Amino acid sequence: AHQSGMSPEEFISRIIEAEPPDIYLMEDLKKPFTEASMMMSLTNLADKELVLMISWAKKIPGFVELSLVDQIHLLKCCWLEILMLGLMWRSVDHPGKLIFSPDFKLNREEGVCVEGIMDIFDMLLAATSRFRELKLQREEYVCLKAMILLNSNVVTSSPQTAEELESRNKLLRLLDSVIDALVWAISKLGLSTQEQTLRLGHLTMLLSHIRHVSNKGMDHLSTMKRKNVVLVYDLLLEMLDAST
Amino acid sequence: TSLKEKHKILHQLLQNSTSPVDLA
Repeated sequence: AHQSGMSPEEFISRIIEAEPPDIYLMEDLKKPFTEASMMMSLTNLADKELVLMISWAKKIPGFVELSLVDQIHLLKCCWLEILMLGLMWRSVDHPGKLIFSPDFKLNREEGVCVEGIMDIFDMLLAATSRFRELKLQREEYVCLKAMILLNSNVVTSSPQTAEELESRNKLLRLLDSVIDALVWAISKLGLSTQEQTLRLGHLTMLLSHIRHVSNKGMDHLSTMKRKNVVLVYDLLLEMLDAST
Repeated sequence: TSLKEKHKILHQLLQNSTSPVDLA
């Protein structure tokens, strides 16, 4: 048994339970948006989501058994990817729209008011339509999200101490549990063995697109902050500074 | 220490047993 010591089915039900609740922006949006008002709504929502993300991460079986340093590094490296994958999942049944929250839905064209954000919206919409094409299942979605979290820092740090080495080995075993769980979820779709292997490849290849969009988004947010288009503060500021 | 300094809020939320959802 891997680090989690539980069956793939049990692992998946645990990470589905860990899913954060729907989050609402709770602002009266004045349209048409200005660059400042759209960026302010986007960052307000991101800050709220980040708080729930940390609570979510702690519910991923085995995460809190990792060293605190690893927990911080993992979240620091992947937070925007996780936010973006959640956005794609919420948007998967709404072609051409980005469902940031039930009370904050944007059409692609509405991004025209923010310099440089249309390209990012287009990449997000393209990845979302790929997930739609693949008919992404909720069980697969939660596995991909856990994979992004646990895989985010595994190649950038080399353990120096025995504690770090132990934590890294735990992390690698945890990643195996997630891969096992994703393979199990795919095996439930009634596909041939070869189709299952291809699907696993299609889904994991999308992770590199998500990392790419996240990097673009990080650069864009840093630019918006540097130009004082939007005030970034609290947890979002901490995570942005750590990532740039 | 520098890591915890740089990630004060993240560090606190990771250590905090009360989940933010309950706090909210």
